[in-house]
Amino acid sequence: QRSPLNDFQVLRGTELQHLRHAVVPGTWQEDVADAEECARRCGPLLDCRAFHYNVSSRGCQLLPWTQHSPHTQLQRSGRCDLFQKKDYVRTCIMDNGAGYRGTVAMTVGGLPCQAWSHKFPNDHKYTPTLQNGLEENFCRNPDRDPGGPWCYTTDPTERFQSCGIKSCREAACVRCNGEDYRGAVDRTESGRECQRWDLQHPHPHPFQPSKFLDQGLDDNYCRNPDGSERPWCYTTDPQHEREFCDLPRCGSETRPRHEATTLNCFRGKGEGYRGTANTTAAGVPCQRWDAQSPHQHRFAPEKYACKDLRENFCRNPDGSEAPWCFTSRPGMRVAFCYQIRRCADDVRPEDCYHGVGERYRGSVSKTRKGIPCQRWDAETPHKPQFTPTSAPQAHLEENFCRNPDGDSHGPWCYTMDPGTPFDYCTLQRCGDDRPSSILDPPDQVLFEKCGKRVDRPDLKRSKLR
Amino acid sequence: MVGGQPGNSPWTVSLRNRQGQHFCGGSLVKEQWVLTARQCFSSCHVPLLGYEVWLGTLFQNPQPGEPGLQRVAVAKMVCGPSGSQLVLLKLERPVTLNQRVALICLPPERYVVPPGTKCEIAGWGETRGTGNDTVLKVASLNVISNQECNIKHRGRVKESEMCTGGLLGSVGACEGDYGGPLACFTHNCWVLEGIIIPNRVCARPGWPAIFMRVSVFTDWIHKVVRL
Repeated sequence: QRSPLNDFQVLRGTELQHLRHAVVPGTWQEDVADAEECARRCGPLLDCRAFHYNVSSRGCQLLPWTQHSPHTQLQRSGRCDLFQKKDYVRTCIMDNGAGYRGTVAMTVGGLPCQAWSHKFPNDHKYTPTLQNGLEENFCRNPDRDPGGPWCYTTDPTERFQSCGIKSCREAACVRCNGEDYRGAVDRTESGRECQRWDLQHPHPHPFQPSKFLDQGLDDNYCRNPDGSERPWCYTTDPQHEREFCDLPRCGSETRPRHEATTLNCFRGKGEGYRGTANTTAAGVPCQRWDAQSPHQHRFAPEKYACKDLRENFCRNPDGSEAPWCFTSRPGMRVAFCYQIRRCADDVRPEDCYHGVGERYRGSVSKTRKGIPCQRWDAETPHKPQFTPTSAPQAHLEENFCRNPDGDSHGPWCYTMDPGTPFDYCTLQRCGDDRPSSILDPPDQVLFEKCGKRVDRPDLKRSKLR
Repeated sequence: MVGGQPGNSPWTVSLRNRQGQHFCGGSLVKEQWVLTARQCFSSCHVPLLGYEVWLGTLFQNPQPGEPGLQRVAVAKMVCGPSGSQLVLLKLERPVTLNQRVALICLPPERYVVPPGTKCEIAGWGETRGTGNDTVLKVASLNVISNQECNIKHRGRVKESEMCTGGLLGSVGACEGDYGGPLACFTHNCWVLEGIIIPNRVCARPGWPAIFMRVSVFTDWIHKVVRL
């Protein structure tokens, strides 16, 4: 069940251009069933190192070069994906590196490598061929030396030397439970090859890379998208769905860099929440993490050392939407602890305003998320409805925060983020400012035609008793 | 929804995550805009690929092809003013309004619902064993003044929040209902007066429930839709 694509590393939406016009890439072969068929054609060819696959036209173009070849450059493309043979683009080695076809050309002692086609200063028996890949002066392992790729050196006193290229296993270590592991190991601990994440065979699964952009589900490398105790993958063995990978741990069990610990609120998904809330939003007490009753589970505190699974506190060890826990109620396995409030994620205010800020004339020019404001007299990225000429009374100067429409939530601006037309600013109401209370006598209410509900016949309660 | 009974709320939508699971409620305020709770999303910039809203069904897990079911991808998220605990979701396309899918009115800016007004909440959330886990449930609640509410909640209730009276029984919203509507029948219209937000405990007997007061943010909603 091994896919021919397993030998390739994909770059989505990318084309590899050759910058010398005299060099002509392979012709496009149309109506190729899928990228796997293209890989099947390229795989065995010694002079095929990569291919373009055009998803819409189902075209396939074989390429004798990769992004590391001279005079090539990667280019964004709306029509195809670039698949390159792993051996040519991986910067680490699997096993003894006999398959390594990278471009390192320096020994571990810092000596430049001698070109394989040269017999000077160090004579040798090797003749470069397509089979042995002894190209230029790149490190190679033609004799399957256990020490990995090596080369003859340009120093006559040092005949040859290892290049010290790291094994993929050693090249990247696992911090915490490996949610941010992005190494290039594609084997499980029993040696089974991993299934590609973008394939649904031999094992169908929910982790489509396009839906989990933040999980780095590249090719068929070991990853941890579901908060397991360490990186794993689906295997190409139909009898064996998934398996952990054997990867070295980084030093001390430190928290992943990107997390800040919070105690009284939670930020983002709450993976850094370390407070003591221990009931669910429904008020049900949480089960202790070191207990297996009433609910059995895999989150043993010692296996999630940096997730702080102490006592029965709400935690988020698996990247769920919010802190959660197993509940002490047999009929309710897990529940979120949404009663913990979210930390305010706004930038600290830099100034203050009175009323709703219609007369604010300060020079703050940043939104509460820290995005720079667009100039009021500019037309991009957002075409403004309020301009210095259309609203002279609002003093719309430069890109300073203002309130030309009397927005009750304070000064705002158009933002430099194309995806955010406007937002409020890093301003707060001045301390001495007492807004009028809305709890004064209620206003009159007039509604347009909406909020009408047709009680559905299938729902109408029977009048019969 | 703890307590309550199966019911119909054609403006209540179900938010679905990348695995297609229901995780929050929402209210259809414009054909292409849903108002929901900030608590439902881990950040204001979470990648929305794979997130959808489902409308036109009463079932939490409608069968594919169920008549009336509309599934629309979420295209964009706009977080509300600081402290609003609200989020507007722009849908990839407008929904089709019909008997099963309807808009709900927004209240006038700064409108305060008179105490005693009859309202209802709706959602597919946690029932805590009160039954009908698989269908949309509604529960009737009566508005009380912030002043009365602050007696129990010791002054913590803000002006941008509103309350419904505590009931003897355990009736109220719970996990999975957040973001859903507190709709009040006023002048022959259903009006979205509140948004369900997490309370310290779900449906606590005898305790007033706290909701976000939509009328404080009506101007923001109109502005986002307009801009």
